[in-house]
Amino acid sequence: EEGIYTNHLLVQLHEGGNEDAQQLALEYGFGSARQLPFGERLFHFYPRDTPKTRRKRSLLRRQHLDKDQRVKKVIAQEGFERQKR
Amino acid sequence: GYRDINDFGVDLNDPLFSKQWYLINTGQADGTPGLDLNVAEAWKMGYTGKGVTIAIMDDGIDYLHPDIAFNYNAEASYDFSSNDPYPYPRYTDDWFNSHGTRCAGEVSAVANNNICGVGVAYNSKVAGIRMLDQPFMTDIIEASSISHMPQVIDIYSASWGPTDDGKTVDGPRELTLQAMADGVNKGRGGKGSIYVWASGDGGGYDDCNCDGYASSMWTISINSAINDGRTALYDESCSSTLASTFSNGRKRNPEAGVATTDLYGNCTLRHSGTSAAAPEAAGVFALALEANPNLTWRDMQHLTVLTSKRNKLHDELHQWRRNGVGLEFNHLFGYGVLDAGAMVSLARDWKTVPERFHCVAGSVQETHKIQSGAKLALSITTNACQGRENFVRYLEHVQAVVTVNASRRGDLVLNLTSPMGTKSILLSRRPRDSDSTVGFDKWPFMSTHTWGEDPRGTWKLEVGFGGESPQSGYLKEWTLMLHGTQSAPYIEQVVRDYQSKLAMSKKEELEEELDEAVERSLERMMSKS
Repeated sequence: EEGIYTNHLLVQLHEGGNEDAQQLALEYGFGSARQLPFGERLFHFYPRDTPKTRRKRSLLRRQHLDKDQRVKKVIAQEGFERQKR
Repeated sequence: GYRDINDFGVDLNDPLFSKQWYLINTGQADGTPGLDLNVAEAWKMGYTGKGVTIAIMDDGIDYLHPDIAFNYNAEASYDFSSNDPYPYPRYTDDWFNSHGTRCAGEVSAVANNNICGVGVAYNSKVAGIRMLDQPFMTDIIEASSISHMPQVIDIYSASWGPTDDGKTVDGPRELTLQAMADGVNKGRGGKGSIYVWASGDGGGYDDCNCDGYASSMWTISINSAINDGRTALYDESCSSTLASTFSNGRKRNPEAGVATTDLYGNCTLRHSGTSAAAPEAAGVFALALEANPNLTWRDMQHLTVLTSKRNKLHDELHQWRRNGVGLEFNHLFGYGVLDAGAMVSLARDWKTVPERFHCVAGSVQETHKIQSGAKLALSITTNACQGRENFVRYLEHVQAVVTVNASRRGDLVLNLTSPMGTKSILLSRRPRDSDSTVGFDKWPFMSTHTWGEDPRGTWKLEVGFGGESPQSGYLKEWTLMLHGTQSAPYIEQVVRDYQSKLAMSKKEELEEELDEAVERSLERMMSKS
């Protein structure tokens, strides 16, 4: 029942575009960022490809990111199962 | 009405073509002659998917495959699992990464290149959207996939969904729902993205109305049959399925499988599960889009209802029945198997259907107890918002939004009966679902079975338990939502085949419109006198 939290984040910036998001993502130790075609300045922050980022560290990373002046909102992405048919 | 393959003069040199019974079934591999998608007739008319792009939302596409490369649309492809523009399949822990490539071959495998087989729409373009290959799915990845380049991609094909274990109730989340709504309203320059969904692998244990993707009004949910017309044992049934195509089934004959492309330049005869159903349907829709690029997402659903054939589909469990306006349907196969020839013929002259309206027909908000051995029967009498601007006179989709919980959710059975007497199974028993805490919370059970009906009158919802052991529960809410048109959708259409469902439906609409006109003038005369 309780959600599984992935290290993917939905991040909304106050201003700026893909380069700013990319810069911010690298600053905070994420792998990459991609602007979403919907919503206002919404970005998908991808985790770095390390096999198992430690939970505590990724939580701290998300909290710091959330406090950054450039960031309007950070939503951790819940993970759920999808099955091939 | 099917003739021998040689009548069509379809002679393609692809080695697997003669094994692709779902394209042209001459009875190979113990199949039933004529039980196929009738693509030869559409190809004969010159429709092969030119100018249409279909996206396979899955685990990537082997776009270097010699039978796919020529039709691959790199510009419309993306890898959301790894955030790069190269959706090539990559090893994952379960090593099962051929799924998307097999789907792609069914839609767009190149014809007459002497490699593997032939796609349903062999001149269409296929885009790869790799989005399944991360440890867990997320709303952001699903939404990004479903809303990827909606002005370039016409059709999105999905052969995945919530786990088909017979106890999961799940569907699209917030961003994805929004992306779907944007897709049908803004995609393809406002004509609407076309979402095709394979209805599920849960077999008799599951009900695809518990899968929010398949049971969405915005997706065309497709089931599958095997080459002799029986259901594949893993097929889920539900009232939101619109039509069927084919997948490999329960036969020992290895050639009864679905022949298509496979990873790393290979071919396969065995595309597993119901996943083949969605890309085959996407291919047929691509042929229809080539015949008429102005079709809207709703036109595609109307054409599907009007041209799908019962053919030789055989369901041991559910009877074929006719709804209140004479359209024949089956709980497992929907309105029947897609008929590409009939679809492109009708698409050519098709006039876009009238605007769609939504009416909250009524709601029961009191809590009712449900006991084993006794059915709870509720009814809502409605005039379908007649007299208001959102009056719905000709139905498309009906939703029963229900909040109910039970000591064993899997034993719940819900049936809905329309004012014209059509009974639809909204939820069948799911013996593996032992949930006793979550239940269904405002869950929108959808039925396509009353398509075209007049919704005015009394709707009946029956709730009961289907298992042996005694259960109890509470129904807290039932809201009936009607979606459809105010004016007759088929009355303007051109009829060329007087034996067709369109001819029957158009005649029905004319008679009803006439009756109602006479009624209105009588009322006016009465009120004057």
